[in-house]
Amino acid sequence: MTKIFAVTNQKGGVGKTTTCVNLAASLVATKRKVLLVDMDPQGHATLGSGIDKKQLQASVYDLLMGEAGIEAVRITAEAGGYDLLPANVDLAGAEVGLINEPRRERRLAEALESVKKDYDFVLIDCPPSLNLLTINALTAARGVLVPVQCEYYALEGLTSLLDTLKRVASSVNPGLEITGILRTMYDPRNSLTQDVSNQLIQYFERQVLGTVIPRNIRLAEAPSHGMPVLSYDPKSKGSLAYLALAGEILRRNSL
Amino acid sequence: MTKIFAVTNQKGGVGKTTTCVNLAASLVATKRKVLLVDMDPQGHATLGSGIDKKQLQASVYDLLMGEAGIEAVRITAEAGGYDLLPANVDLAGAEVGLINEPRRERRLAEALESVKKDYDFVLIDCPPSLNLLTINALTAARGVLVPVQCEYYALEGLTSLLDTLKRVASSVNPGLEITGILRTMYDPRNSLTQDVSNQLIQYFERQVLGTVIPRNIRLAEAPSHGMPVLSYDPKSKGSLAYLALAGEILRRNSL
Ligand SMILES: Nc1ncnc2c1ncn2[C@@H]1O[C@H](COP(=O)(O)OP(=O)(O)OP(=O)(O)O)[C@@H](O)[C@H]1O
Ligand SMILES: Nc1ncnc2c1ncn2[C@@H]1O[C@H](COP(=O)(O)OP(=O)(O)OP(=O)(O)O)[C@@H](O)[C@H]1O
Ligand SMILES: [Mg+2]
Ligand SMILES: [Mg+2]
Repeated sequence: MTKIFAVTNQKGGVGKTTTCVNLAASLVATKRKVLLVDMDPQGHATLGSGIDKKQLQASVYDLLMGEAGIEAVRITAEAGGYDLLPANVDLAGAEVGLINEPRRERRLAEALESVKKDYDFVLIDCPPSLNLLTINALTAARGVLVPVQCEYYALEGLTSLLDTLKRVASSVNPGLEITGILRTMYDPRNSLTQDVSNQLIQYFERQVLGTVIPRNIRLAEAPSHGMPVLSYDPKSKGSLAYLALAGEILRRNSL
Repeated sequence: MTKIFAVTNQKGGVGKTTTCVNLAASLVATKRKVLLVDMDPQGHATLGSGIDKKQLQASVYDLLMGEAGIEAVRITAEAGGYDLLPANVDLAGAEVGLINEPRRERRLAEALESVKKDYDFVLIDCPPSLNLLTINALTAARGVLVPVQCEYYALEGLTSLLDTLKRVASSVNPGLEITGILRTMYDPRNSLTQDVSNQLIQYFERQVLGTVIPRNIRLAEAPSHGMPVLSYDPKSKGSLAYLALAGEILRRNSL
Protein backbone atom coordinates (compact mmCIF):
# COMPACT_ATOMS: atom_id res chain seq x y z
CA MET A 1 0.00 0.00 0.00
CA THR A 2 1.48 3.28 -1.12
CA LYS A 3 2.38 5.66 1.72
CA ILE A 4 1.59 9.27 0.81
CA PHE A 5 3.14 11.86 3.13
CA ALA A 6 2.64 15.63 3.10
CA VAL A 7 5.78 17.35 4.41
CA THR A 8 4.41 20.55 5.85
CA ASN A 9 4.82 23.38 8.32
CA GLN A 10 3.58 26.92 7.55
CA LYS A 11 6.58 28.30 9.47
CA GLY A 12 9.11 29.25 6.87
CA GLY A 13 12.61 27.86 6.56
CA VAL A 14 12.31 24.83 8.86
CA GLY A 15 13.70 22.29 6.37
CA LYS A 16 10.60 21.06 4.47
CA THR A 17 12.26 21.03 1.06
CA THR A 18 15.57 19.71 2.40
CA THR A 19 13.65 16.86 4.07
CA CYS A 20 11.65 16.04 0.93
CA VAL A 21 14.63 15.87 -1.43
CA ASN A 22 16.90 13.97 0.96
CA LEU A 23 14.31 11.59 2.38
CA ALA A 24 13.23 10.74 -1.19
CA ALA A 25 16.83 9.95 -2.16
CA SER A 26 17.37 7.94 1.05
CA LEU A 27 14.23 5.84 0.48
CA VAL A 28 15.47 5.16 -3.08
CA ALA A 29 18.75 3.98 -1.52
CA THR A 30 16.70 1.33 0.37
CA LYS A 31 15.32 0.18 -3.01
CA ARG A 32 11.91 1.80 -2.62
CA LYS A 33 10.11 3.52 -5.50
CA VAL A 34 9.46 7.15 -4.72
CA LEU A 35 7.51 10.04 -6.28
CA LEU A 36 8.27 13.57 -5.08
CA VAL A 37 5.56 16.20 -5.64
CA ASP A 38 6.57 19.88 -5.51
CA MET A 39 3.56 21.90 -4.36
CA ASP A 40 5.53 25.11 -3.68
CA PRO A 41 5.58 27.90 -6.31
CA GLN A 42 9.17 28.56 -5.22
CA GLY A 43 9.97 25.26 -7.02
CA HIS A 44 12.83 24.50 -4.65
CA ALA A 45 12.24 20.74 -4.48
CA THR A 46 12.43 20.83 -8.29
CA LEU A 47 15.70 22.80 -8.21
CA GLY A 48 17.19 20.73 -5.41
CA SER A 49 16.54 17.64 -7.54
CA GLY A 50 18.62 19.06 -10.38
CA ILE A 51 15.73 20.09 -12.66
CA ASP A 52 15.67 23.49 -14.40
CA LYS A 53 12.25 24.83 -13.51
CA LYS A 54 12.35 27.32 -16.42
CA GLN A 55 12.52 24.49 -18.97
CA LEU A 56 9.47 22.50 -17.88
CA GLN A 57 7.08 21.26 -20.59
CA ALA A 58 4.33 20.93 -18.01
CA SER A 59 4.14 21.38 -14.25
CA VAL A 60 1.99 20.71 -11.21
CA TYR A 61 0.05 23.89 -12.03
CA ASP A 62 -1.17 22.35 -15.32
CA LEU A 63 -2.06 19.17 -13.45
CA LEU A 64 -4.17 20.96 -10.83
CA MET A 65 -5.90 23.12 -13.46
CA GLY A 66 -6.71 20.00 -15.53
CA GLU A 67 -4.71 21.23 -18.50
CA ALA A 68 -2.25 18.32 -18.53
CA GLY A 69 -2.41 14.70 -17.46
CA ILE A 70 0.03 13.27 -14.93
CA GLU A 71 2.02 11.48 -17.63
CA ALA A 72 2.80 14.82 -19.30
CA VAL A 73 4.00 16.31 -15.99
CA ARG A 74 5.89 13.41 -14.42
CA ILE A 75 9.67 13.36 -15.01
CA THR A 76 12.60 11.41 -13.58
CA ALA A 77 15.07 13.22 -11.33
CA GLU A 78 18.28 11.45 -12.32
CA ALA A 79 20.34 12.75 -9.40
CA GLY A 80 18.08 11.30 -6.71
CA GLY A 81 16.70 8.34 -8.62
CA TYR A 82 13.07 9.20 -7.91
CA ASP A 83 10.24 10.51 -10.07
CA LEU A 84 9.13 14.12 -9.69
CA LEU A 85 6.07 16.29 -10.36
CA PRO A 86 7.91 19.60 -10.79
CA ALA A 87 6.71 23.10 -9.97
CA ASN A 88 7.50 26.66 -10.99
CA VAL A 89 6.11 30.09 -10.26
CA ASP A 90 2.95 29.38 -12.34
CA LEU A 91 1.73 27.42 -9.34
CA ALA A 92 1.16 30.69 -7.48
CA GLY A 93 -1.85 31.20 -9.78
CA ALA A 94 -3.63 28.01 -8.69
CA GLU A 95 -5.24 29.42 -5.54
CA VAL A 96 -7.14 32.12 -7.45
CA GLY A 97 -7.56 29.93 -10.53
CA LEU A 98 -9.42 27.25 -8.57
CA ILE A 99 -11.46 29.61 -6.37
CA ASN A 100 -14.83 28.70 -7.92
CA GLU A 101 -14.06 25.12 -8.87
CA PRO A 102 -15.93 22.31 -7.13
CA ARG A 103 -13.74 19.78 -5.26
CA ARG A 104 -10.84 22.26 -5.56
CA GLU A 105 -9.14 20.75 -2.50
CA ARG A 106 -9.14 17.29 -4.09
CA ARG A 107 -7.33 18.12 -7.35
CA LEU A 108 -4.02 16.57 -6.30
CA ALA A 109 -5.62 13.52 -4.70
CA GLU A 110 -7.54 12.77 -7.90
CA ALA A 111 -4.47 13.35 -10.10
CA LEU A 112 -2.41 10.88 -8.04
CA GLU A 113 -5.05 8.12 -8.23
CA SER A 114 -3.81 6.67 -11.53
CA VAL A 115 -0.10 6.50 -10.62
CA LYS A 116 0.20 6.02 -6.89
CA LYS A 117 0.29 2.21 -7.22
CA ASP A 118 3.64 2.60 -9.08
CA TYR A 119 5.30 3.82 -5.87
CA ASP A 120 6.06 2.74 -2.32
CA PHE A 121 6.20 6.36 -1.16
CA VAL A 122 4.86 9.68 -2.38
CA LEU A 123 6.33 12.77 -0.65
CA ILE A 124 4.65 16.16 -1.11
CA ASP A 125 6.67 19.35 -0.44
CA CYS A 126 4.42 22.17 0.81
CA PRO A 127 4.80 25.96 0.71
CA PRO A 128 5.17 27.95 3.96
CA SER A 129 1.44 28.60 4.21
CA LEU A 130 -1.88 26.91 5.10
CA ASN A 131 -3.34 27.80 1.70
CA LEU A 132 -5.17 25.73 -0.95
CA LEU A 133 -1.90 24.14 -2.15
CA THR A 134 -1.19 22.81 1.35
CA ILE A 135 -4.84 21.74 1.76
CA ASN A 136 -4.53 19.80 -1.52
CA ALA A 137 -1.44 18.05 -0.15
CA LEU A 138 -3.20 17.25 3.15
CA THR A 139 -6.21 15.90 1.27
CA ALA A 140 -4.07 13.62 -0.91
CA ALA A 141 -1.91 12.37 1.98
CA ARG A 142 -2.35 9.55 4.50
CA GLY A 143 0.31 10.92 6.83
CA VAL A 144 1.89 14.25 7.72
CA LEU A 145 5.60 14.69 8.37
CA VAL A 146 6.25 17.97 10.22
CA PRO A 147 9.81 19.35 10.16
CA VAL A 148 10.36 21.66 13.15
CA GLN A 149 13.35 23.84 13.85
CA CYS A 150 13.74 23.80 17.63
CA GLU A 151 13.10 27.48 18.16
CA TYR A 152 10.28 29.55 19.61
CA TYR A 153 8.44 30.75 16.48
CA ALA A 154 8.51 27.27 14.91
CA LEU A 155 7.13 25.70 18.10
CA GLU A 156 4.41 28.33 18.45
CA GLY A 157 3.25 27.79 14.88
CA LEU A 158 2.38 24.16 15.53
CA THR A 159 -0.93 25.09 17.13
CA SER A 160 -2.40 26.50 13.91
CA LEU A 161 -0.98 23.55 11.96
CA LEU A 162 -2.70 21.10 14.32
CA ASP A 163 -5.98 23.03 13.99
CA THR A 164 -5.74 22.74 10.21
CA LEU A 165 -4.94 19.00 10.39
CA LYS A 166 -8.01 18.42 12.58
CA ARG A 167 -10.19 20.40 10.17
CA VAL A 168 -8.96 18.45 7.12
CA ALA A 169 -9.25 15.10 8.94
CA SER A 170 -12.84 15.83 9.98
CA SER A 171 -13.94 16.94 6.53
CA VAL A 172 -12.20 15.85 3.31
CA ASN A 173 -9.66 13.28 4.54
CA PRO A 174 -10.72 11.19 7.56
CA GLY A 175 -7.66 8.94 7.44
CA LEU A 176 -5.11 11.73 7.86
CA GLU A 177 -2.74 11.39 10.83
CA ILE A 178 0.65 12.66 12.00
CA THR A 179 3.44 10.39 10.73
CA GLY A 180 6.00 12.19 12.81
CA ILE A 181 7.51 15.41 14.14
CA LEU A 182 11.04 15.78 12.76
CA ARG A 183 13.55 17.94 14.62
CA THR A 184 15.74 19.74 12.06
CA MET A 185 18.84 21.98 12.13
CA TYR A 186 19.38 20.53 15.58
CA ASP A 187 22.26 22.04 17.53
CA PRO A 188 22.72 20.03 20.74
CA ARG A 189 25.07 22.63 22.24
CA ASN A 190 22.45 25.27 22.67
CA SER A 191 19.91 25.25 25.46
CA LEU A 192 17.07 26.80 23.40
CA THR A 193 17.17 23.78 21.10
CA GLN A 194 17.02 21.42 24.08
CA ASP A 195 14.20 23.34 25.79
CA VAL A 196 12.05 23.30 22.66
CA SER A 197 12.90 19.68 21.98
CA ASN A 198 11.78 18.72 25.49
CA GLN A 199 8.51 20.60 24.97
CA LEU A 200 7.92 18.75 21.69
CA ILE A 201 8.46 15.39 23.40
CA GLN A 202 6.21 16.36 26.31
CA TYR A 203 3.36 17.31 23.98
CA PHE A 204 3.72 14.90 21.07
CA GLU A 205 5.36 11.94 22.90
CA ARG A 206 5.87 8.97 20.52
CA GLN A 207 4.99 11.10 17.48
CA VAL A 208 8.37 12.83 17.83
CA LEU A 209 10.74 10.90 15.59
CA GLY A 210 13.86 9.53 17.24
CA THR A 211 15.98 10.59 14.26
CA VAL A 212 17.21 14.15 14.62
CA ILE A 213 18.64 16.10 11.65
CA PRO A 214 21.72 18.05 12.81
CA ARG A 215 22.72 21.42 11.41
CA ASN A 216 25.18 20.39 8.67
CA ILE A 217 26.53 22.76 6.03
CA ARG A 218 26.57 19.98 3.38
CA LEU A 219 22.75 20.05 3.42
CA ALA A 220 22.82 23.73 2.46
CA GLU A 221 25.51 23.24 -0.18
CA ALA A 222 23.95 20.28 -2.01
CA PRO A 223 21.04 22.22 -3.63
CA SER A 224 23.41 24.54 -5.48
CA HIS A 225 24.81 21.40 -7.13
CA GLY A 226 21.29 20.23 -7.99
CA MET A 227 21.45 17.00 -6.08
CA PRO A 228 20.48 15.39 -2.79
CA VAL A 229 23.21 15.33 -0.15
CA LEU A 230 23.48 11.54 -0.57
CA SER A 231 25.00 12.16 -4.02
CA TYR A 232 26.89 15.32 -3.05
CA ASP A 233 28.60 14.07 0.13
CA PRO A 234 27.47 10.55 1.11
CA LYS A 235 29.57 10.41 4.30
CA SER A 236 28.36 13.73 5.72
CA LYS A 237 26.34 13.97 8.93
CA GLY A 238 23.43 15.23 6.83
CA SER A 239 23.44 12.15 4.61
CA LEU A 240 23.67 9.76 7.51
CA ALA A 241 20.80 11.52 9.31
CA TYR A 242 18.45 11.30 6.35
CA LEU A 243 19.37 7.64 5.78
CA ALA A 244 18.56 7.03 9.44
CA LEU A 245 15.26 8.86 8.96
CA ALA A 246 14.39 6.59 6.02
CA GLY A 247 15.12 3.61 8.24
CA GLU A 248 12.90 4.91 11.01
CA ILE A 249 10.04 5.69 8.63
CA LEU A 250 10.27 2.16 7.24
CA ARG A 251 10.30 0.65 10.73
CA ARG A 252 7.37 2.76 11.91
CA ASN A 253 5.37 1.65 8.89
CA SER A 254 6.44 -2.00 9.46
CA LEU A 255 8.05 -2.21 6.04
CA MET B 1 8.51 62.62 5.55
CA THR B 2 7.54 59.25 6.92
CA LYS B 3 9.59 56.33 5.61
CA ILE B 4 7.42 53.26 5.00
CA PHE B 5 9.37 50.02 4.46
CA ALA B 6 8.02 46.58 3.56
CA VAL B 7 10.29 43.88 5.00
CA THR B 8 9.77 41.03 2.59
CA ASN B 9 11.14 37.87 1.03
CA GLN B 10 8.89 35.00 0.03
CA LYS B 11 11.62 32.57 1.00
CA GLY B 12 10.72 31.31 4.44
CA GLY B 13 12.79 31.69 7.58
CA VAL B 14 15.28 34.33 6.39
CA GLY B 15 14.80 36.69 9.34
CA LYS B 16 11.95 38.99 8.22
CA THR B 17 10.18 39.05 11.58
CA THR B 18 13.43 39.18 13.55
CA THR B 19 14.48 42.18 11.45
CA CYS B 20 11.14 43.98 11.89
CA VAL B 21 10.97 43.63 15.67
CA ASN B 22 14.64 44.45 16.28
CA LEU B 23 15.01 47.26 13.74
CA ALA B 24 11.84 48.84 15.15
CA ALA B 25 13.28 48.74 18.68
CA SER B 26 16.66 50.04 17.46
CA LEU B 27 15.08 52.98 15.63
CA VAL B 28 13.15 53.80 18.84
CA ALA B 29 16.51 53.76 20.67
CA THR B 30 17.61 56.57 18.30
CA LYS B 31 14.53 58.57 19.40
CA ARG B 32 12.50 57.93 16.24
CA LYS B 33 8.77 57.22 16.32
CA VAL B 34 8.00 53.83 14.83
CA LEU B 35 4.90 51.88 13.81
CA LEU B 36 5.26 48.13 13.19
CA VAL B 37 2.59 46.48 11.01
CA ASP B 38 2.21 42.68 11.22
CA MET B 39 0.90 41.45 7.88
CA ASP B 40 1.61 37.75 8.54
CA PRO B 41 -1.22 35.47 9.77
CA GLN B 42 1.43 33.67 11.85
CA GLY B 43 1.38 36.81 14.02
CA HIS B 44 5.03 36.41 14.96
CA ALA B 45 5.90 40.12 14.92
CA THR B 46 2.97 40.52 17.36
CA LEU B 47 4.27 37.72 19.60
CA GLY B 48 7.89 38.87 19.38
CA SER B 49 6.72 42.29 20.60
CA GLY B 50 5.22 40.77 23.72
CA ILE B 51 1.56 40.92 22.69
CA ASP B 52 -0.80 37.96 23.19
CA LYS B 53 -2.35 37.52 19.76
CA LYS B 54 -5.27 35.56 21.24
CA GLN B 55 -6.41 38.55 23.32
CA LEU B 56 -6.66 41.15 20.54
CA GLN B 57 -9.79 43.39 20.48
CA ALA B 58 -9.16 44.10 16.79
CA SER B 59 -6.43 43.19 14.34
CA VAL B 60 -5.03 44.00 10.90
CA TYR B 61 -7.64 41.66 9.41
CA ASP B 62 -10.46 43.92 10.66
CA LEU B 63 -8.60 46.93 9.29
CA LEU B 64 -8.19 45.43 5.80
CA MET B 65 -11.81 44.26 5.70
CA GLY B 66 -13.02 47.73 6.74
CA GLU B 67 -14.60 46.43 9.94
CA ALA B 68 -12.46 48.50 12.29
CA GLY B 69 -10.69 51.82 12.07
CA ILE B 70 -6.96 52.12 12.65
CA GLU B 71 -7.47 53.68 16.11
CA ALA B 72 -9.28 50.52 17.25
CA VAL B 73 -6.45 48.30 15.99
CA ARG B 74 -3.36 50.30 16.96
CA ILE B 75 -1.72 49.35 20.27
CA THR B 76 1.56 50.18 22.02
CA ALA B 77 4.17 47.45 22.35
CA GLU B 78 5.67 48.35 25.72
CA ALA B 79 8.72 46.11 25.39
CA GLY B 80 10.01 47.76 22.22
CA GLY B 81 8.57 51.25 22.71
CA TYR B 82 6.91 51.32 19.27
CA ASP B 83 3.28 51.18 18.15
CA LEU B 84 1.95 48.01 16.55
CA LEU B 85 -0.87 46.93 14.24
CA PRO B 86 -1.14 43.33 15.48
CA ALA B 87 -2.13 40.22 13.54
CA ASN B 88 -3.49 36.78 14.28
CA VAL B 89 -4.65 33.81 12.26
CA ASP B 90 -7.84 35.66 11.11
CA LEU B 91 -5.58 37.44 8.62
CA ALA B 92 -5.36 34.23 6.60
CA GLY B 93 -8.97 34.92 5.53
CA ALA B 94 -8.21 38.29 3.93
CA GLU B 95 -6.99 36.92 0.60
CA VAL B 96 -10.31 35.20 -0.15
CA GLY B 97 -12.35 37.85 1.68
CA LEU B 98 -11.07 40.62 -0.60
CA ILE B 99 -11.12 38.63 -3.84
CA ASN B 100 -13.93 40.66 -5.45
CA GLU B 101 -13.25 43.99 -3.77
CA PRO B 102 -12.10 46.96 -5.87
CA ARG B 103 -8.73 48.46 -4.94
CA ARG B 104 -8.06 45.36 -2.81
CA GLU B 105 -4.31 45.85 -3.07
CA ARG B 106 -4.58 49.40 -1.63
CA ARG B 107 -6.38 48.53 1.62
CA LEU B 108 -3.31 48.92 3.83
CA ALA B 109 -2.07 52.03 2.02
CA GLU B 110 -5.43 53.74 2.55
CA ALA B 111 -5.64 52.66 6.20
CA LEU B 112 -2.21 54.11 6.95
CA GLU B 113 -3.01 57.51 5.37
CA SER B 114 -4.52 59.00 8.53
CA VAL B 115 -1.71 57.99 10.94
CA LYS B 116 1.53 57.84 9.00
CA LYS B 117 2.40 61.49 9.82
CA ASP B 118 2.65 60.41 13.52
CA TYR B 119 5.74 58.31 12.71
CA ASP B 120 9.25 58.64 11.35
CA PHE B 121 9.24 55.00 10.23
CA VAL B 122 6.60 52.39 9.44
CA LEU B 123 7.90 48.80 9.11
CA ILE B 124 5.66 46.13 7.59
CA ASP B 125 6.41 42.44 8.32
CA CYS B 126 5.36 40.22 5.41
CA PRO B 127 4.41 36.53 5.22
CA PRO B 128 6.64 34.08 3.28
CA SER B 129 4.57 34.46 0.09
CA LEU B 130 3.93 36.87 -2.81
CA ASN B 131 0.21 36.93 -2.05
CA LEU B 132 -2.31 39.79 -1.60
CA LEU B 133 -1.01 40.55 1.92
CA THR B 134 2.51 41.12 0.58
CA ILE B 135 1.13 43.10 -2.39
CA ASN B 136 -0.74 45.32 0.10
CA ALA B 137 2.53 45.91 1.95
CA LEU B 138 4.39 46.70 -1.30
CA THR B 139 1.63 49.09 -2.36
CA ALA B 140 1.73 50.96 0.96
CA ALA B 141 5.53 51.14 1.11
CA ARG B 142 8.09 53.59 -0.34
CA GLY B 143 10.99 51.18 0.15
CA VAL B 144 11.62 47.45 0.38
CA LEU B 145 14.06 45.89 2.85
CA VAL B 146 14.95 42.33 1.77
CA PRO B 147 16.48 40.02 4.42
CA VAL B 148 18.47 37.27 2.72
CA GLN B 149 20.07 34.27 4.35
CA CYS B 150 23.28 33.65 2.38
CA GLU B 151 22.29 30.26 1.04
CA TYR B 152 21.29 28.88 -2.33
CA TYR B 153 17.47 28.69 -2.07
CA ALA B 154 17.27 32.20 -0.58
CA LEU B 155 19.46 33.63 -3.36
CA GLU B 156 17.50 31.84 -6.08
CA GLY B 157 14.20 33.18 -4.75
CA LEU B 158 15.24 36.78 -5.33
CA THR B 159 14.42 36.60 -9.05
CA SER B 160 10.69 36.14 -8.44
CA LEU B 161 10.77 38.82 -5.76
CA LEU B 162 12.37 41.29 -8.18
CA ASP B 163 9.75 40.42 -10.82
CA THR B 164 6.99 41.18 -8.32
CA LEU B 165 8.61 44.47 -7.27
CA LYS B 166 8.83 45.56 -10.92
CA ARG B 167 5.17 44.65 -11.47
CA VAL B 168 4.00 46.61 -8.41
CA ALA B 169 6.22 49.61 -9.25
CA SER B 170 4.86 49.77 -12.80
CA SER B 171 1.22 49.51 -11.74
CA VAL B 172 -0.04 50.51 -8.28
CA ASN B 173 3.04 52.07 -6.67
CA PRO B 174 5.43 53.94 -9.00
CA GLY B 175 7.64 55.22 -6.19
CA LEU B 176 8.61 51.79 -4.85
CA GLU B 177 12.34 51.03 -4.72
CA ILE B 178 14.75 48.71 -2.94
CA THR B 179 15.94 50.25 0.35
CA GLY B 180 18.47 47.51 0.87
CA ILE B 181 19.44 43.85 0.78
CA LEU B 182 20.20 42.71 4.34
CA ARG B 183 22.44 39.69 4.89
CA THR B 184 21.12 37.74 7.88
CA MET B 185 22.25 34.72 9.98
CA TYR B 186 25.68 35.45 8.53
CA ASP B 187 28.37 32.92 9.40
CA PRO B 188 31.72 34.26 8.13
CA ARG B 189 33.46 30.92 8.69
CA ASN B 190 31.60 29.08 6.01
CA SER B 191 32.42 29.39 2.34
CA LEU B 192 28.81 29.03 1.11
CA THR B 193 27.90 32.20 3.02
CA GLN B 194 30.82 34.04 1.42
CA ASP B 195 30.05 32.76 -2.08
CA VAL B 196 26.43 33.86 -1.89
CA SER B 197 27.38 37.17 -0.29
CA ASN B 198 29.79 37.89 -3.16
CA GLN B 199 27.04 37.09 -5.68
CA LEU B 200 24.68 39.49 -3.91
CA ILE B 201 27.27 42.29 -4.02
CA GLN B 202 28.03 41.58 -7.68
CA TYR B 203 24.37 41.81 -8.66
CA PHE B 204 22.97 44.42 -6.28
CA GLU B 205 26.14 46.51 -5.67
CA ARG B 206 25.38 49.54 -3.43
CA GLN B 207 21.89 48.17 -2.59
CA VAL B 208 23.55 45.52 -0.40
CA LEU B 209 23.63 47.03 3.09
CA GLY B 210 27.03 47.21 4.76
CA THR B 211 25.55 46.03 8.06
CA VAL B 212 25.51 42.25 8.31
CA ILE B 213 23.41 40.43 10.94
CA PRO B 214 25.48 37.56 12.39
CA ARG B 215 23.98 34.26 13.53
CA ASN B 216 23.46 34.93 17.25
CA ILE B 217 21.45 32.70 19.57
CA ARG B 218 20.18 35.68 21.60
CA LEU B 219 18.08 36.69 18.55
CA ALA B 220 16.34 33.32 18.65
CA GLU B 221 15.88 33.41 22.44
CA ALA B 222 14.41 36.92 22.73
CA PRO B 223 10.98 36.13 21.12
CA SER B 224 10.18 33.52 23.78
CA HIS B 225 10.52 36.34 26.33
CA GLY B 226 8.23 38.56 24.23
CA MET B 227 10.75 41.32 23.66
CA PRO B 228 13.26 42.65 21.16
CA VAL B 229 16.85 41.55 21.72
CA LEU B 230 17.74 45.13 22.73
CA SER B 231 15.69 44.62 25.91
CA TYR B 232 16.61 40.95 26.36
CA ASP B 233 20.39 41.20 25.98
CA PRO B 234 21.55 44.72 25.01
CA LYS B 235 25.25 43.83 24.76
CA SER B 236 24.75 40.79 22.49
CA LYS B 237 26.10 40.67 18.94
CA GLY B 238 22.50 40.57 17.73
CA SER B 239 21.62 43.83 19.52
CA LEU B 240 24.71 45.60 18.28
CA ALA B 241 24.05 44.47 14.69
CA TYR B 242 20.48 45.79 14.66
CA LEU B 243 21.58 49.09 16.24
CA ALA B 244 24.19 49.36 13.49
CA LEU B 245 21.46 48.63 10.93
CA ALA B 246 19.32 51.44 12.34
CA GLY B 247 22.32 53.75 11.99
CA GLU B 248 22.91 52.72 8.40
CA ILE B 249 19.23 53.15 7.47
CA LEU B 250 19.27 56.64 9.01
CA ARG B 251 22.46 57.59 7.13
CA ARG B 252 21.17 56.20 3.82
CA ASN B 253 18.02 58.28 4.23
CA SER B 254 20.08 61.36 5.26
CA LEU B 255 18.33 61.57 8.62
N1 LIG C 1 19.93 20.44 8.73
C1 LIG C 1 20.33 21.51 8.05
N2 LIG C 1 21.57 22.00 8.25
C2 LIG C 1 21.98 23.11 7.60
N3 LIG C 1 21.24 23.79 6.72
C3 LIG C 1 20.01 23.35 6.47
C4 LIG C 1 19.47 22.19 7.10
N4 LIG C 1 18.21 21.99 6.65
C5 LIG C 1 17.97 22.98 5.78
N5 LIG C 1 19.03 23.79 5.66
C6 LIG C 1 19.14 25.04 4.88
O1 LIG C 1 18.30 25.98 5.53
C7 LIG C 1 17.52 26.70 4.58
C8 LIG C 1 16.04 26.40 4.83
O2 LIG C 1 15.74 25.06 4.50
P1 LIG C 1 14.56 24.70 3.47
O3 LIG C 1 14.57 25.66 2.34
O4 LIG C 1 14.65 23.27 3.17
O5 LIG C 1 13.32 24.99 4.40
P2 LIG C 1 11.79 25.08 3.97
O6 LIG C 1 10.99 24.81 5.18
O7 LIG C 1 11.56 24.24 2.78
O8 LIG C 1 11.67 26.64 3.56
P3 LIG C 1 10.37 27.35 2.91
O9 LIG C 1 9.49 27.62 4.09
O10 LIG C 1 10.90 28.61 2.26
O11 LIG C 1 9.78 26.39 1.93
C9 LIG C 1 18.00 26.27 3.21
O12 LIG C 1 18.99 27.19 2.78
C10 LIG C 1 18.62 24.90 3.46
O13 LIG C 1 19.65 24.62 2.57
N1 LIG D 1 20.60 36.38 13.09
C1 LIG D 1 19.98 35.35 13.66
N2 LIG D 1 20.69 34.51 14.45
C2 LIG D 1 20.10 33.44 15.01
N3 LIG D 1 18.79 33.12 14.86
C3 LIG D 1 18.05 33.92 14.10
C4 LIG D 1 18.58 35.09 13.47
N4 LIG D 1 17.57 35.69 12.78
C5 LIG D 1 16.47 34.93 12.96
N5 LIG D 1 16.75 33.88 13.77
C6 LIG D 1 15.85 32.79 14.14
O1 LIG D 1 15.64 32.03 12.94
C7 LIG D 1 14.27 31.70 12.79
C8 LIG D 1 13.73 32.36 11.52
O2 LIG D 1 13.68 33.77 11.67
P1 LIG D 1 12.31 34.58 11.42
O3 LIG D 1 11.16 33.84 11.97
O4 LIG D 1 12.53 35.97 11.87
O5 LIG D 1 12.29 34.53 9.83
P2 LIG D 1 11.06 34.93 8.88
O6 LIG D 1 11.66 35.24 7.56
O7 LIG D 1 10.25 35.97 9.53
O8 LIG D 1 10.26 33.53 8.81
P3 LIG D 1 8.82 33.32 8.07
O9 LIG D 1 9.17 33.14 6.63
O10 LIG D 1 8.25 32.07 8.71
O11 LIG D 1 8.00 34.54 8.36
C9 LIG D 1 13.57 32.16 14.06
O12 LIG D 1 13.51 31.08 14.95
C10 LIG D 1 14.48 33.26 14.59
O13 LIG D 1 14.42 33.37 15.98
MG1 LIG E 1 10.66 24.77 0.93
MG1 LIG F 1 8.17 36.00 9.85
